[in-house]
Amino acid sequence: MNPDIIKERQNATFDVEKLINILDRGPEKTKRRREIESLIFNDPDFKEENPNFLSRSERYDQAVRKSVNMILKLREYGITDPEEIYYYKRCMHRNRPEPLDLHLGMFLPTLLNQATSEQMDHFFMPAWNLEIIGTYAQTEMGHGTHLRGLETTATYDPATQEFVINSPTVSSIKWWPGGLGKTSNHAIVLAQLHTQGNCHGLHAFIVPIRNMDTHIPLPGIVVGDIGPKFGFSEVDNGFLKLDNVRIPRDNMLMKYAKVDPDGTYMKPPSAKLTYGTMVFIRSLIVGEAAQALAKSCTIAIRYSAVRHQSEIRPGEPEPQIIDYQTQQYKLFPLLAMTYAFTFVGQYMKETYHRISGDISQGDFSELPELHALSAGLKAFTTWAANGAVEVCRMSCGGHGYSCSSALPDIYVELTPMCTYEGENTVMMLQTARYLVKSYQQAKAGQQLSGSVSYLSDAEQRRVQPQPV
Amino acid sequence: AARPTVVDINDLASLVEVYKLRAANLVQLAAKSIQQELQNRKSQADAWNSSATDLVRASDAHCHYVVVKLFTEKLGEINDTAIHSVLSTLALLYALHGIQQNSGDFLLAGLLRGPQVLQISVRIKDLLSQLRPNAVALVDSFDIHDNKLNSVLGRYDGNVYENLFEWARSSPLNATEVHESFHKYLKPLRAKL
Repeated sequence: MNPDIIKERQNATFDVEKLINILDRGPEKTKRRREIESLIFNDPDFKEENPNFLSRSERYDQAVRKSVNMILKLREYGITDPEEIYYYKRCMHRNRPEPLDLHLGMFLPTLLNQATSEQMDHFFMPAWNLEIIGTYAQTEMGHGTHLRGLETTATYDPATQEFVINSPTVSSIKWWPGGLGKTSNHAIVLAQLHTQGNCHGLHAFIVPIRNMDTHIPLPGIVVGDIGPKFGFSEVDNGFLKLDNVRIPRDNMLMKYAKVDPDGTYMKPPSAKLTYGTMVFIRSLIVGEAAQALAKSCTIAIRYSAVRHQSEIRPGEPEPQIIDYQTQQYKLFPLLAMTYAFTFVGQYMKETYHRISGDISQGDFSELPELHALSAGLKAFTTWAANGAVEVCRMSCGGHGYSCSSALPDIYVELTPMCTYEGENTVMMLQTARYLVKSYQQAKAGQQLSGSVSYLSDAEQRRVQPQPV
Repeated sequence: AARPTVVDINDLASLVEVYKLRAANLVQLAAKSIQQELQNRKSQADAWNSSATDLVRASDAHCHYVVVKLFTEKLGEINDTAIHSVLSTLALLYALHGIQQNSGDFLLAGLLRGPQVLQISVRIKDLLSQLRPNAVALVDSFDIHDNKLNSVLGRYDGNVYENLFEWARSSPLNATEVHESFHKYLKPLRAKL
């Protein structure tokens, strides 16, 4: 053990184990987390070649091998709690994104939330057993956050009771979904529904894309990997071009919206149905941003404690760089930010779980506020974390540029959070829409509740600066 | 009207109030910008777009207020005195650093005066010194296993240099002492020069 680090730990004024328990939300959670970690880190099946020294194809191959092992071990250990599965996966892939992320994180949950019971019978077990490996194909080459702009079409043919799915233009080619390029044999495709001459907007369709036996792309399907990008080296982000592919009527997810055999369309009970999923995913993103910050601060602060450089008092030995005020000013506010965002992520997840019961009872009253708040907090935390990780990396001098520090990887896996699941500027404008609406209600004398309640009383209260 | 609150830069509740009013002020400015654009006979959509930068700033301030508020509320759940103390120091640093980074908003809203901003800078430096003894313990509290951290610089044992050297030597480029390119290109070059 490095003597500087030993000294640092002796200086602490609080019980680290107690704070660990607080961050885990209880000692039993800490114990369980460590159990899962030891399951993995002591298992020879999860040994890996250093990905930094592998080609992209080798990295993908290693990730698929580990994912397959993961699925088998989760069954073997009987781990079924979603949060524990998620944590197990993060440990096993050492926090790196992996090819089955969308199958586990989007395809299965979308079936659970939007499939009818018949569709569940038909699709869920094969998907749970990895016969069906699915992804979620929403974003197109020319369209992303603005969903109404998506061009892919699904046109109902009552004569054959099928949907014809088509990519009408180059810009409509599905682009980016994780696991789409080489891993998946099905995709949930978001397409503009056309039936009886009318367009009814975006709906979800289960589209087979590869032969389940040979894994060869099916007729009318052009699919592949989009090539190297910023980070996510283990993930086969893919493209999907659909040339008038026919799928049965039963492949449209119809828990809410429906198309009858004759093509009659029934709209879903509420546009807010997807809000819940988005709030949950955004609360995960806030938690991931906090986790990336925690790793970066851990690296930069421990390294600052062992690195000696230059001098503060002439003639004295080189001090630890953590003793320079400028180094403290760079890192300690980020440490504070990490704790702040950790608590925000916990709050959002708890709030989502608290109201998801209401949602299933059809009570959406709190959802608009939480939907707006989660959009803003996702943008606020990921933008701040994005800058913070770079400060941590550059605080480590030259070694911060080495992949051995892990900081380059942390950065390239964090920064996409500013863009995916809602581009941050668009998210902030969504929150602003809610704020302006609330402001106008407050002006009209309405007493507001929730996080915007201050707009009601802002008019009366003015804060006087303290006399200096 | 309620008695105006005096800003105490050492009191988190007071700082939450200041963040709240900063957000309220920026929301009001954004709403007024839209109103102004509408009076200039712009459509609702164009008025919205012409106020978009104000709207983003208002949302950012709203989220910042929510984060400071949640951090402050979290402290209320902490019973351990030593942990409550160190987390309070972190929360105060987060709030004051945010004011320092966005001081224009607070001055514009009349929530702070220049001398107070200087006080805040002094207070931040004081908090840095307070946190110094606990810095490593605070990151140890994230309890990120070395196998998850994946970092030679951030190793729990702090033995950076030995492991940095090992890591470099395991790079594939060092699989042979002499890389094949020497015999393929560099050595034949000499014969040609």
